[in-house]
Amino acid sequence: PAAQPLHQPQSSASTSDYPRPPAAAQSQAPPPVSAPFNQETLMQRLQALIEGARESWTYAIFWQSSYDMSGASVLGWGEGFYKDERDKGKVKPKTTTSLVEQEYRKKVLRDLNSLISGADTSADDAVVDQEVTDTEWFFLVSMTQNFVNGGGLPGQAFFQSNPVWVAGPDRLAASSCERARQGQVFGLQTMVCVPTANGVVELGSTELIFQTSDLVNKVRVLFDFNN
Amino acid sequence: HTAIPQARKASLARFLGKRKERVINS
Repeated sequence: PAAQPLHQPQSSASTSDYPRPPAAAQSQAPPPVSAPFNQETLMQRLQALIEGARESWTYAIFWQSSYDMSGASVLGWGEGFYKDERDKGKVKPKTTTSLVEQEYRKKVLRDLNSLISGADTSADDAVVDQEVTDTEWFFLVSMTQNFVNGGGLPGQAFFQSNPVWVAGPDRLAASSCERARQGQVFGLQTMVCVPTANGVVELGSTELIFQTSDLVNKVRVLFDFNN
Repeated sequence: HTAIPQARKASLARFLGKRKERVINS
């Protein structure tokens, strides 16, 4: 078994990626397709995908393929872009949570904020001053997930080398993939996974969006790192 | 708990930063 990932992209996350200037995250223009593959351009590609789409996507995640110590294929968090519903100037985002659940989510956010800031940020309440919506929580929890040997919606797309497009809460709820069912519980109506050479691009939306080849083609162009 | 992989750490920092910014500007 390989001790190291066998086909990590040429330049995956490195210590130099963090911290980075916030301005970089605000960039609107997609990087040239020929731009080097790193976490920075990956995020820009995800952002370009969401902001350039006619449909209203809530988030995009790149699941990066690698191998674990036993040689099993793993899709793990590569990068993600979350578009807050509140930024769209639309209706108040859906939250189905109890006060206890909200307090729990805020506590987790506060703890994570302290952890990455490396200091006591208990006075820094801005990060928890708004309720943590269901889709924000789903996105955050996604950062902890991996999909081994074709498991989950992303793993299915990667192993079959075909996009998986699940539209409609009923279809999500009836899916054999736990991630799809979980997405439905957290208010998603559409989940899509498009395989690429080095992983899978996943998009989710709280709206019902039916399959278009346009989106799939865009993913394939934006995430074609071999060219 | 402190061993957050680098890619996830950067994503998390960005997510929390954007959220904080939005709250402050709202």
